[in-house]
Amino acid sequence: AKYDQDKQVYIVYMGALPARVDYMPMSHHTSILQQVTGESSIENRLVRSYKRSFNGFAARLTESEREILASMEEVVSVFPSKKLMLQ
Amino acid sequence: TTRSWDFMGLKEGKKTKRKPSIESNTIIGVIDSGIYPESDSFNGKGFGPPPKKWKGVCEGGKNFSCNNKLIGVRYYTPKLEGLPHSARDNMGHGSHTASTAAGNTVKDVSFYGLGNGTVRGGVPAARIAVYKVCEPGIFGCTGDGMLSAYDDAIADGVDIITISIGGDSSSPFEVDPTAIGAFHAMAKGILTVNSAGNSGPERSTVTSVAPWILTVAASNTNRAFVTKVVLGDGKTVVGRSVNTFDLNGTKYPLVYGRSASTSCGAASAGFCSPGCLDSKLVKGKIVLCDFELNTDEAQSMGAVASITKSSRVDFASVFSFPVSALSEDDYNTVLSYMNSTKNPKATVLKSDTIFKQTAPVTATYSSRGPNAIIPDILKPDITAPGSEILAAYSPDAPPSQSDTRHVKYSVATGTSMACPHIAGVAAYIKTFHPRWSPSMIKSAIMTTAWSMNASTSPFNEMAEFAYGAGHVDPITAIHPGLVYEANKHDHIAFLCGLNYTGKNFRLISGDSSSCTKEQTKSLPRNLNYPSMTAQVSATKPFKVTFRRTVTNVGMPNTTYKAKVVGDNLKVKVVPSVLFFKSVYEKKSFTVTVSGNGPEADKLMSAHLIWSDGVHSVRSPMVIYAAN
Repeated sequence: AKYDQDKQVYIVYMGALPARVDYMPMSHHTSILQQVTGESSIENRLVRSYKRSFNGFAARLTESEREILASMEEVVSVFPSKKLMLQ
Repeated sequence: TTRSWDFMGLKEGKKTKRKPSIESNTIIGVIDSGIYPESDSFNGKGFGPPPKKWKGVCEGGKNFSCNNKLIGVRYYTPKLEGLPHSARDNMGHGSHTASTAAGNTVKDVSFYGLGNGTVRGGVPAARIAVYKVCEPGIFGCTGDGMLSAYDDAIADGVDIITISIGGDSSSPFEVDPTAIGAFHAMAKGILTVNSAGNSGPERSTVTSVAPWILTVAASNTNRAFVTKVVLGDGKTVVGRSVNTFDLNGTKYPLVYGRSASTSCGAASAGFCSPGCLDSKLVKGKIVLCDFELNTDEAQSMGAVASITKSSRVDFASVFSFPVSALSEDDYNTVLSYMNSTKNPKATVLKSDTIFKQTAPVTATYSSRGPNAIIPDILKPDITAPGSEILAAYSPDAPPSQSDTRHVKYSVATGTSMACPHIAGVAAYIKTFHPRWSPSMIKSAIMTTAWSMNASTSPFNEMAEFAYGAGHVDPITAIHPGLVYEANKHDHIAFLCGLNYTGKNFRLISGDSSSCTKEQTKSLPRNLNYPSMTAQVSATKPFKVTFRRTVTNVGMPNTTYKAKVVGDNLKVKVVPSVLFFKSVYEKKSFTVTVSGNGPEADKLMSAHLIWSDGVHSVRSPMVIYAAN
């Protein structure tokens, strides 16, 4: 439980979808997550994948993992998934 | 809604010119708390199959079916205890906004007889696609779910997105899910309309700040619900609420919360704070509460009604039993009657509606500018009806706190209700101009708006920071004459000026180019925006120049002349005459504004109007000083 407590859901925004025909967003997201977490299974990590209109994903990350991701060349920003309100 | 469309001139049925077949091919994406599919407002009768361009799906969960009106649904919320895991609306909010934007025309609708009329959306013949990202209680709405909704809505092929969701403060674009989703929607030709927020009237409370979003403030309409309180001495005061409960004129003993507690101090008891009222002292009486959000505490202790003080009497809310919310003066009138009478009595009448001559006035709750992230981009952009809007609701959600009723139509208030009005108008304009870009539609809505002015009410005193370009006028917006265009490339250049350079520029734009030197030096206020705003130093002499380009969408061979309305800014427009030989021809001009800066926290404004004698294209110019 403590391990989980160190994690929260972050949104990893990666900009527009690359125009390359062979680009496979889900595989890219998975490989990034495996690389950053050092875990082969990302089942408990990946929350959502944005792959139809723009690029990015949402995942349960620790703060240090967030920092690593934010510095990646293919990442625009990594930020907490906040609660929003109806207005 | 039963009144707001008439208020702004979009009359029912044949009285308004429409493009039925194009409207039927228009899809509005609603990112909200889901929908009540069985509502008459979303009935598919009379609709043909969904438009060919539609790529969405109907994945609403168990016992949820779509139709040719409600053509698609997805949900991104987890299974919560006690709630069906589906796209069903457990809050009423999603059904309300969807019906306001594009609901069917449903006659003879009211809220227990109040506000009777024909409920309809801005484009009743359009289709609705729903993306559920919110659930009641602490779950709320999540940023990651919202981005999935955008990701799908854009790819599914909606034409307009309406999203009445926001955070508690504004954020830089790259960490703002609404701004991110709306940017990629804009890049695909989809306009996103977003509520400004309900944190007004304080300054800089608008949470929707991106220039590629159409940000909507809320006003009242010319119909208001009022609720009379009749005192034992015959005196009557008029309060606000949507009170459907009828005490039949019976007068009940009055008791002040402050003297109806055996467990709290005077102040909390006066507020009727939870746990403070003693049922033995309030049962069968009308309780005075200093705070309108605690009236259900009085109800739970057996009171028959409550009269409350409210600092916000410019709108009426639904309550779960008879309530009237009074201004401080009127509340004090009741208090002094009570304190000076041996057996004080009163009654609360069922609400009725009155005509508000002064509408539109910006609502107190509507978030204000200036734009905390980009000071030189005016927010909000436009104003639309947001108060006391009667529209579809979900019977699975209570119409007010502690309410045991189940209704299919209810009255709600907030910039959430203003937003779908603008989405409906945007869709309406798009049926006349199917090829117009999001920025052209936005410009048409802003430059044709009714001007509002600070003097009509203290709530307007922040002028353009309260109401933006003014109140939407859908009929005029179809023929704006000129529009200010800003496409993806223009917004990318705008981002360069904000130091989105290098990696971020490359990723967001999706192409391998990088910011040119000129783009990097571009000023945010030179984005081709339908309003012109600059923050200057307080009281110091200033001189700022805005560069703008307008596109002729009116008639060929037409001459527009510039006029400046409002005299507290020195304005020079060059050139001041624009001749357009053809339609879609573009002309550029500069506007130089100079003078002494306003005092800190104050703004000075004027309006630039291009007119060819037929069209009047009005842009607010706002100069303000931060504190």
